Amino acid sequence: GDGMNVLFIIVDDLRPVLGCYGDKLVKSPNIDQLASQSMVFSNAYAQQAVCAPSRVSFLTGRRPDTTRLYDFYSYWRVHAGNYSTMPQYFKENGYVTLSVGKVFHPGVSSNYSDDYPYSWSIPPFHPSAEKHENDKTCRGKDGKLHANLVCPVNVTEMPEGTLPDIQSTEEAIHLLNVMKSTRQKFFLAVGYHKPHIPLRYPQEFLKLYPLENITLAPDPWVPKKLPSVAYNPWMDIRQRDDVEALNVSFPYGALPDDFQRQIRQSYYAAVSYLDVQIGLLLSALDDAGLSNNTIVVFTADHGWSLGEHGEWAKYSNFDVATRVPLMFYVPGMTTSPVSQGARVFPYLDPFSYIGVSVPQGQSKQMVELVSLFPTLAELAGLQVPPACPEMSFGVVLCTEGRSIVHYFNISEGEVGEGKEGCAD
Amino acid sequence: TDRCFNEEPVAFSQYPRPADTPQWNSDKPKLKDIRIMGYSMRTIDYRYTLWVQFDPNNFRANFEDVHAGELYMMENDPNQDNNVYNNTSHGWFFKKLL
Repeated sequence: GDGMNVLFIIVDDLRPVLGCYGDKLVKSPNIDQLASQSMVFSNAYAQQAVCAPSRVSFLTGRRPDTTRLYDFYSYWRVHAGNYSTMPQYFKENGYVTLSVGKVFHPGVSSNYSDDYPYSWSIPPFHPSAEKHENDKTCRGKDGKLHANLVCPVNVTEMPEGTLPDIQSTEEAIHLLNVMKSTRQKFFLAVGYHKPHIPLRYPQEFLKLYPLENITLAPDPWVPKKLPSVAYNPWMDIRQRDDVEALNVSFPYGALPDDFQRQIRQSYYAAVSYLDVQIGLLLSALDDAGLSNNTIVVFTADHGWSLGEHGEWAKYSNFDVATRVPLMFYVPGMTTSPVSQGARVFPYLDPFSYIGVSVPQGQSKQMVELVSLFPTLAELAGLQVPPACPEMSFGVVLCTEGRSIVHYFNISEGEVGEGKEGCAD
Repeated sequence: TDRCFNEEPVAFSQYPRPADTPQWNSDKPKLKDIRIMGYSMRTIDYRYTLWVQFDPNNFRANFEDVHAGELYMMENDPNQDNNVYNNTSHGWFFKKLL
């Protein structure tokens, strides 16, 4: 990967409900196609199942106990240590670094600037429609607009006639074309907002998931022996207009079965909407002639409970809340060398595409998002940041993760024998 | 701190709580309200979580003060529904860990 560009795709609240992770219901042909050219990690985990701490953790390569960010209200550079970030490291190594959409969590935790200018070469882009995300834009059965959880929409009726992720894709494609002409190495991070709540997506995606095909979670009850401290009472879900109207008791009351199915249906629909955005973005990478020299990384900040254990949302240590998709496309490494101009990622329409893509390589090794920083550095041919000492508050550049590139050579389904991390 | 131990790779996660029982800010407690931290380690075979006292003033977790524990064995409980932390039959497991 020496000298290759990096396209880093981060999805908000995406658990691995993807065809390439074995989900039989979801329509995700474009992400599956990426997987078919990638090394896919089936046991990848975030360090904390909430946006800001998880993102700061994998973007700095340090765990929450080192960033000291467990909520949304501090900036690690002043609160913990002036740690280098992954994009900053690429920037300092000659890359043009670009941020589109939700990469850092906005607000205090990234200094109200997405850590610009430390991390980025130009000010990060945020879609203008983002500010309408929590507006009352969901048409209810009463014909009025509400701030619902379940929110299929007619995009033409939305403020500005669009949705944030559509705008982010457009901007990312624009930047790819700019970078193509400047011929500078780039690190482009694209952060998508969906399937984070509200589950607001173009209504046509509902057609992919007839309600009669939607099941409940296999275990939609609170486990008898679950300690009360472990339970997440999903307050953000309760506060949406449609859920509030159900008058579900706090903290353990269950949502009605039919509404559980609607949430699951809309989560799947939002994933397919996201898949279309990814498909358009990767197709543009092809169009720009950059698929032969760009590493593509795809992951999420954490997972999301879809009714398992009587829980919704994230905010827990359960695997459904912490497990994430993670895949790396490295031309010439996870695929045969790609000639310039060859189409690697033709756009696939989830409404018409029928087919199954198989991951190019698959590892069942337990890996962590904190390892993204050293892994991407190694793949790009940069010096891998050193391992952090036990106390690293004063160390600007180090990582608490480990490069997982050595797993790329393990064949499908194989779990390596012990002593990992001792090789070097 | 010794990374060269003959064990399989582990993934860690953590989650803060303001109290032992669910309350309005259990999902997103502010730093000053955090009293308990749940630390998880997971392998292909199990997830082991300890919920321990946490002091937000000095960021210290006290593993001598365990509020609750979880242990799920993935082979026969892949959805993590059966917490066997208090099962005496898993004493061998804790011995191995310690």
